[in-house]
Amino acid sequence: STPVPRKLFGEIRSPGYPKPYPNNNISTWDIHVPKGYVVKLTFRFFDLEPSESCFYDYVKINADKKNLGRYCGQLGLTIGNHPGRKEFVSKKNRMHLEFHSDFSNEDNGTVIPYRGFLAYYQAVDLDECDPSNAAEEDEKPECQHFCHNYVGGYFCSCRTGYQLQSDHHSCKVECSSELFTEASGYLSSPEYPQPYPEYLRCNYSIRLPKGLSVNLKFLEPFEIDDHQQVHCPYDQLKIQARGREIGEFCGKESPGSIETNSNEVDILFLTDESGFSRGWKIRYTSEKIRCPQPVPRDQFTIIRDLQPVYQFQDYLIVSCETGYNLMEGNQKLQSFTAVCQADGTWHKSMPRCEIVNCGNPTNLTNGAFSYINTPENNTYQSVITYRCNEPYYRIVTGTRGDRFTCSAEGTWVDQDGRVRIPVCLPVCGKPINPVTEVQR
Amino acid sequence: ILGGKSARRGNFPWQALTAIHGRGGGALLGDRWILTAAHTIFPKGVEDNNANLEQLAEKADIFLGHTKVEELHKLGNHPVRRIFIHPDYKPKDEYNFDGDIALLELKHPVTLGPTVQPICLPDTNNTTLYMDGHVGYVSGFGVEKNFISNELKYVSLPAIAREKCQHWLDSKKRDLPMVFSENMFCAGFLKIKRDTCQGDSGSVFTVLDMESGHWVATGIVSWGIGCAEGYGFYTKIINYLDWIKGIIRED
Repeated sequence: STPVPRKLFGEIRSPGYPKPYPNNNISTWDIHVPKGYVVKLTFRFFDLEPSESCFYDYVKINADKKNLGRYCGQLGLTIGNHPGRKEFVSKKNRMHLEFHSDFSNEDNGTVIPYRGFLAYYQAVDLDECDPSNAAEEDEKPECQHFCHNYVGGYFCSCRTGYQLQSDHHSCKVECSSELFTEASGYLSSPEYPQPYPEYLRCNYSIRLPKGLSVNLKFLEPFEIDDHQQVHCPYDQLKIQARGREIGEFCGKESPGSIETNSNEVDILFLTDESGFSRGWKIRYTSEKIRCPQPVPRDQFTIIRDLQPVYQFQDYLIVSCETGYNLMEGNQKLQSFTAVCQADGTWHKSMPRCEIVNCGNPTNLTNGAFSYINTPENNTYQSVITYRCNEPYYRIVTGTRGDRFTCSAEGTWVDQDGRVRIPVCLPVCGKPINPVTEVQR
Repeated sequence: ILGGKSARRGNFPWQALTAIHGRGGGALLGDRWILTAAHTIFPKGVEDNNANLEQLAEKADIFLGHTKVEELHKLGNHPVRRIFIHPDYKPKDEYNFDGDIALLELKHPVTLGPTVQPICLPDTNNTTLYMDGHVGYVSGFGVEKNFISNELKYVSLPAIAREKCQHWLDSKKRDLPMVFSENMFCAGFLKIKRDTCQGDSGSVFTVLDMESGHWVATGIVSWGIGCAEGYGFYTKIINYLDWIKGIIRED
């Protein structure tokens, strides 16, 4: 009995080959190729004493606990069972050969020198993934999801969302840290629309650049185990945005569309030990986050080119009507711009418009001013008039007149827009009480 | 003022009382100028006349706003910033009062009112101001009946034709060779005792312009031979308008 070294190929020769084999010989060979291969054996030369049912001399081939045949005879003869060019293939990585020769090779007193056999074997890759190659019913590779054959072996893999377990065959749902970073996409419960597995702790995270807002749209069907009296006691679908829970869902009524106003969304799916609900599927999209529509604080505020919607990185410019100043607190502004930030807020709050105040008019030496408008104040478009202390002084205004108006620039100006106030000049030679001669 | 009357408050609101070298008069122009006679600042016949104008300005006392000297003093003086003497005035020439005109700039403008108002200057084109018989009024705090007056007096005097002034002066030249220049005019009476006198120098001779209704200064009390003994002689303001306006406008 000769164990054949575990090689990928080799030869098996009858004893003494190519010389005639001896009588009364029993020889066995165990062919053992590496795991992942099967043995394929062919006879290059076969010359044994023919006999009915190979009773005298024979070669018996066994593999996988099965008898692959008993062979004897010579090529071309009908007596015996010549293997010819037949290929003997095992289902596993072993094959057993047994050679048996009886006590003589005489035929009618003549010794016939039967030379025996020369066999060639080779290891052939076993496609473990083909179920028909299984030696026994219970020896199927049993990759739970996918089987991948290679020369000398095979490996299993799993569907998306599943993880190959330590036995390298079974697949378990892995959804504890699913990350989505594309601008849009789909996510669903495992096996959707087939019933989702039990004991799930799925966490789907959508992470987009700042300034984007995620919108979720639930597709049909939507089925999560629920209870009529108690809210989501068995399985729960929770949606969180920036750590803040938006909602907890179950049942058969789809939540529809949800605008999260956040670039970071987490979807938690927790299931208990039973249920046949089909689960859920979400299509998510993103758009630039929106800021609140700007609202003027008063009727004098002007928002330039007001847009119907303001999104991240949009800006707006605010000004006031003529005669009003832009104010932020107590500070007067020359201009105002606000930018919509990544968190959906404006980087500055809306200013207000305050009416221009020219302050008290310049006092006129040897004169005075009075208000024409009511109420008497120093605000935009108020009008005053100057006069001198008559009859001792006379007003000199040139062509400008004696009326001054509070301008939009915050100064008192005459009708020509000049700020210089009139002058009171002395009146000469007009005594209040001139000398008067009476007697003549 | 000889032969005059007491002025009431507001009759001559431009009248100033000066105290530079003794009592003098002046007239308010605008709200910060006093028109007066140069010889009230640089008297003729005074040997030590070397004080400079800055020192004189510091010393000068100007009073406005009342007819009584005591009340004028109570109202307080108006300090002088600068003094302008006409360049034609010759302090050393005792007989020639040509250029007897000066301007004093007050440090602070005065507030006008019923008792403080300026006098007007004459119109250059008005040729009737100095015609023979054109009556004007002169006010002043000068001597009256040998006593310096404590209140403002005034007198009306007619302007006299130049020939008459010269003729009368010629009759007095043996005593004093006074010069009657074209920058002067004379006014008054030969026989009637109405005249200006010492202490009235610098006060203005005023006439009422009937067209405009304004009182106009046509002369400045300058010199005379005695008081009420003939005509009085006055600086002819109309000849100095360019000089006056040049100084006032430049300021």
